[in-house]
Amino acid sequence: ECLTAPKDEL
Amino acid sequence: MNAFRLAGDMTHLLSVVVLLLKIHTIKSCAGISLKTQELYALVFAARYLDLFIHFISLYNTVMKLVFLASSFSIVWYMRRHKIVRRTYDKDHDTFRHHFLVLPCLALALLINERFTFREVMWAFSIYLEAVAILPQLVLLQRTRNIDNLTGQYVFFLGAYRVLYILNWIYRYFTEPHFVHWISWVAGIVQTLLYADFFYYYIMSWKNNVKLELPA
Repeated sequence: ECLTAPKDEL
Repeated sequence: MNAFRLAGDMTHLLSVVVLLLKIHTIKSCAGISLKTQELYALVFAARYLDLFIHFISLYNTVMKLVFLASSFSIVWYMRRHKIVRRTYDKDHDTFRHHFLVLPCLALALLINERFTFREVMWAFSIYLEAVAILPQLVLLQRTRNIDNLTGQYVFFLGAYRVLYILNWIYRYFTEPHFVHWISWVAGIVQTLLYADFFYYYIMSWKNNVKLELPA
């Protein structure tokens, strides 16, 4: 389901 | 966190430090585009909306706060500080930056990872960051005497983008679900905008002559 990674970048 | 990502963040931080050094110590913002700085402040404000909602790491929170505080204080210095603002090259910094904001917002409404307020603002910040350097590059082209700190500032900013691309390549192969098409495409566009500048920067460094961009 979760295809995109968490937004942990700046 | 991989080495490319850390190096990217550090060059980004270094670019801000170089700019603050110029503004705070030399009390000059000559050759720096206020339009680009305003766009960056908007970029960070839009992207870090989740700052107090999602905790990722102490590193992440601190860096976000640093970028927010530094971008807004640079804008403040250039607009309000009585000595710094006199060094601002207003006549050459004529890029119509407001016309970048609306298309980026429209694009974010059309292309986003999810149609929610935060996701649209995130995509908007990514698109806007990709083009935010344009007023600065135009100003550099019009500046006869680009001082070292200004050249270094733009160089570090460009280096940060290159390192982020290497970081994405690394993450793509090491993290099975790491997919962010929006930031990848926008990030590549953003990096390509620096290509011309990099060429002249490296040439001037190699030949040991003053940096000058052809008009």
